[in-house]
Amino acid sequence: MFEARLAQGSIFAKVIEGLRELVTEATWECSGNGITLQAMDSSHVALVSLVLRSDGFETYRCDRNMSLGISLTSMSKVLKMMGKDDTLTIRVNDDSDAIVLSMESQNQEEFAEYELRLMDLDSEHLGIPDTDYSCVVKMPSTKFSRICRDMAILGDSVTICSTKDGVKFGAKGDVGQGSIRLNQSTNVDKEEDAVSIELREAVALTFAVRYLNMFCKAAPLSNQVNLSMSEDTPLMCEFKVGDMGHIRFYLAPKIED
Amino acid sequence: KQQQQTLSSFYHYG
Repeated sequence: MFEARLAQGSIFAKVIEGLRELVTEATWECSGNGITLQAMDSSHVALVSLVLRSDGFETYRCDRNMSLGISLTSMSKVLKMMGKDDTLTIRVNDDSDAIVLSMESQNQEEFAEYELRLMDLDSEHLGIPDTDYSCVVKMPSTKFSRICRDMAILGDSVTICSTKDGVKFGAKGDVGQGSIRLNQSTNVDKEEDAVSIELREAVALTFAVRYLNMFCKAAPLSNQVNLSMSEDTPLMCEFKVGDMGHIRFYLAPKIED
Repeated sequence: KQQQQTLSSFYHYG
């Protein structure tokens, strides 16, 4: 049996909203350590890797490792029925072909239960080595979302140039061109508002902005986003999920033909 | 002209 309970069910709903535009279905790997998921988009340009550690749940029980094929589209629809302060329990009974989502209102007066059929999915797993990136930019996730949205107006691609002083996002297309430069924050009252840059080497990489905008669907999970970059290496775009884990998106760069 | 790469150029299956 698998059973995991989250007092703040809305966190789980935000995780699903963060994933479901990039991947519509995925296999959840459940073990004693927690829940992990790795999935690529259909064109194999971007990948998402999710970790939710067991100690982040109020209660967590996983008697044996399970691979659960789940439609994220359907799960998202079910989770929309959850109240904003509801507690969420996810359960898979032994020998069952369904996942059960139970939602309980804070005053414990309302209790809803939905079942979603599990799917048989082919999953391809990519090994992603630990990487010492040349540059890690940390910035407010709302600011990153706004920049990606704005860059998409100008063109299909965005070039991210990072130096020790700042980071520049630039795009050009048929309508024209533009760029936004953010300087490293010198002093900020709140850490979540800061832009900080750890840099060993300056980098300039070009990415399809459409994917970056999909990654930004996960921005409501976290005040800050980390962008890790090295030349000729996929971008790693990370949002923390509270203290319990993270969503990491990987995106292959574009190269000059 | 820019060309989009795929992740399999960087990471291996398995």
